[in-house]
Amino acid sequence: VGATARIQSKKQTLEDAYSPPA
Amino acid sequence: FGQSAEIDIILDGQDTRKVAEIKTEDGRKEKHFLYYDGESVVGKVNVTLKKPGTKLEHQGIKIEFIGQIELYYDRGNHHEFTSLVKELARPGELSQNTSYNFEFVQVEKPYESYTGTNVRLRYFLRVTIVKRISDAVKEKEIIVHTLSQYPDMNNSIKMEVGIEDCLHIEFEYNKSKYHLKDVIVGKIYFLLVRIKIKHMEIQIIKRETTGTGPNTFNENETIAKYEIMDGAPVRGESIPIRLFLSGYDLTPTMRDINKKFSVRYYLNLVLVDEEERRYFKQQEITVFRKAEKVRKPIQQA
Amino acid sequence: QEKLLDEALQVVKAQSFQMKRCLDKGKLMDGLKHASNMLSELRTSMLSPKSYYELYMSITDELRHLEIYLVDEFQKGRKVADLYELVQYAGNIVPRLYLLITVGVVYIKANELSRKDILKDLVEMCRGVQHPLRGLFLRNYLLQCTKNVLPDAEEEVAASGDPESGTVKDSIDFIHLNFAEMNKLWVRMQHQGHTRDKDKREQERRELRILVGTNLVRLSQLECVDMEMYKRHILTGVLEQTVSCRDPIAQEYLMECIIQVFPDEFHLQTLTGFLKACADLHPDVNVKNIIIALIDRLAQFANKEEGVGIPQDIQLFDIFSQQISQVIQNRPDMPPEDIVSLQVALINLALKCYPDRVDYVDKVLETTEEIFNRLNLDHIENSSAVSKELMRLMKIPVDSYNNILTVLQLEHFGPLFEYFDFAAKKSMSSYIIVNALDNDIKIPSQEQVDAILNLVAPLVC
Repeated sequence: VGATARIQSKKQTLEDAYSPPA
Repeated sequence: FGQSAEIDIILDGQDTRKVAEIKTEDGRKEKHFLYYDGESVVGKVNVTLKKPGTKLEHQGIKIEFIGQIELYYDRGNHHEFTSLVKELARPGELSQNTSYNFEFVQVEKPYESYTGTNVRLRYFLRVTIVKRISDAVKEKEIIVHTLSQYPDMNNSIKMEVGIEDCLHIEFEYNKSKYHLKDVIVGKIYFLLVRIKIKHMEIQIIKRETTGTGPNTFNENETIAKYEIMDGAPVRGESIPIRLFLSGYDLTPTMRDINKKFSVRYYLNLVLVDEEERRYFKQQEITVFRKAEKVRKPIQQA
Repeated sequence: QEKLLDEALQVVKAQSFQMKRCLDKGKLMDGLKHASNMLSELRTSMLSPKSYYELYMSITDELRHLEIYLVDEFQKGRKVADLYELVQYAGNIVPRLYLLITVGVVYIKANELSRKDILKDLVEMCRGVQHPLRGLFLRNYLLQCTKNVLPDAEEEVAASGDPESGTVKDSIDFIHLNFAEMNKLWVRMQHQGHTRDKDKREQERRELRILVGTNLVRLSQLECVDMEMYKRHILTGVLEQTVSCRDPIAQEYLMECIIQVFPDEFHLQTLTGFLKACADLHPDVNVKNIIIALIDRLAQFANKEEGVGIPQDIQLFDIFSQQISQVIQNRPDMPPEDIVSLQVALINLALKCYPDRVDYVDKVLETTEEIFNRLNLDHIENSSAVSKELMRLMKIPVDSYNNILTVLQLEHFGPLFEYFDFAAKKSMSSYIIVNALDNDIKIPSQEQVDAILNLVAPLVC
């Protein structure tokens, strides 16, 4: 199980995902 | 100068006892038999006379069980935190090869064997045949591992850190205590990114502290450099971390061993920007050795 | 670039040779080491997308040897314990993830771990590569490798003991996440580098579009996807990403990609949603082409001999007519010629899908006239694009009916004439007359003669 263990990541908003780098 | 003797120390159960490795000062690896705290150290000492037919006079034969700390910058002083002795033979003479059984019952071995940068902690048996001119001495090292069974309360580490108006992240590691073969599962969540990040890595740093007060020595060693991000995220990005400790040569965390030294581990999160500037955040973790699940062979019916 | 690429390919050649030699000797760990060295060439930032692509193709070709070797070993029962964990020891993330994907697929084929878990893990762990170019190729590799192992069943088929083999829904989630991440990286490329290289970068981005499009191709290849699933779980998500990314290059490509890769039956059932998205696209997007592409496809679909044609319950013409008006309304700065091009597409749709509905054709002309009114386009230059487009529009019913009497039924045919200048009227009029003559049309009644002569009055005046 360790081999695929992950911490659930917060979903990135579409707004953030596609905004130009600050 | 007359008769001399070969000394051998044979430990009980050598064929079934586990062997462990430990670094020597010059970086090589040695194997020795593995013992745990509280285990008895039992065996026998074989004294073999080199010239048959010749007597060997001595002022007594003894065996010691010693646990000692050696600080490299203070070679002369060996700080013995465990020192047990058993007399094997009263003063007299040996005319033939002889064996002596010895048993140190449920010996306390409070610390793990350790070879570091400025310090070494080791356990060994020492047999001495006291003679008028020069004693015959033989040492046999053993390795001690300390096992920890941490309570389930092993909370995660989650923290927000940042540089004003520049870089703001939240990092999370799934535990604060990891066993030697554990996997560090975490994530880095970016709240604000106003620097041009080139990549991000997580390092495992081992810090060995020796000495006390003003003359404290700190020796940092980067055990692992593990890239966890290539390129630059934008706000809201979550970068996963999964770092397997099995791949590295770690020891358990050692805190204030006999008031002589400590070994601590830190996760060092390092972000590097396009101009090679480095932003980092260290976080101590506790590394411990977990008793391996030894599956007892099913008793034959 | 050639020199850099050549040097990298030399390393690939050397390392892949060593890798294969180690694998032949059964020395897997050494083989993996060489594979990792080979993959490290993909960490470069020095290569253009074109050169990087060549390097990528060469390396992934070699990686196939590793995959085949591992699949073979696993099939022979020589499973390497914890291999999925072992490859994660690699310190550099790019080689690590390529190896993880390769081994992950082997595990899936060998039913070593739950297929669902591995797929989810791979697509999530690729987040570690945020560099646009490297991230795009890494995720493309993920798509290539998983092509034939994606679960494509309604329910969990406990395929040979795999506890969680996953369902088609898992595949949709997997591909959708990969698509969203790739689109994000692809869009982010535009902000990299100097503004002076804007054009070059746009060109490079166009060259890479197929990498992102492959996600949609993969979705279309899922057998188990029915209309409902497409509507709810595929199109909605894809359109959401496409509209939200607000990048004209991405939007234009993705909308056309949707039209190309998914079946027309699906488009028919999802027209409103798709066309609504068209209305929300970036102002620089050439929406006209997208809508025209869709209309043309559906018009062809309607006319396919063996096809079932347009289902009765779908008011295709009305939907398009309303949605196109909405699009035009949302885009006040759409050039008039583009507006007319949309009407041309619409009129083609009406004539191809509903050949007997003259009222539909008239509706298009009416809408066009309203728009011209609204834009108070009184007299348009014959040489102008909009005049040419309007002429194209007006010729379509003439050509398709080949009967001037039917054309006369179009109430709004005449009024539109008024927008032409004299030269255009002249050429249109002669066009109509010639068509009537060629088709030997008899004009039975007086008022029809009057109507025609009124129409072609410019020929006389």
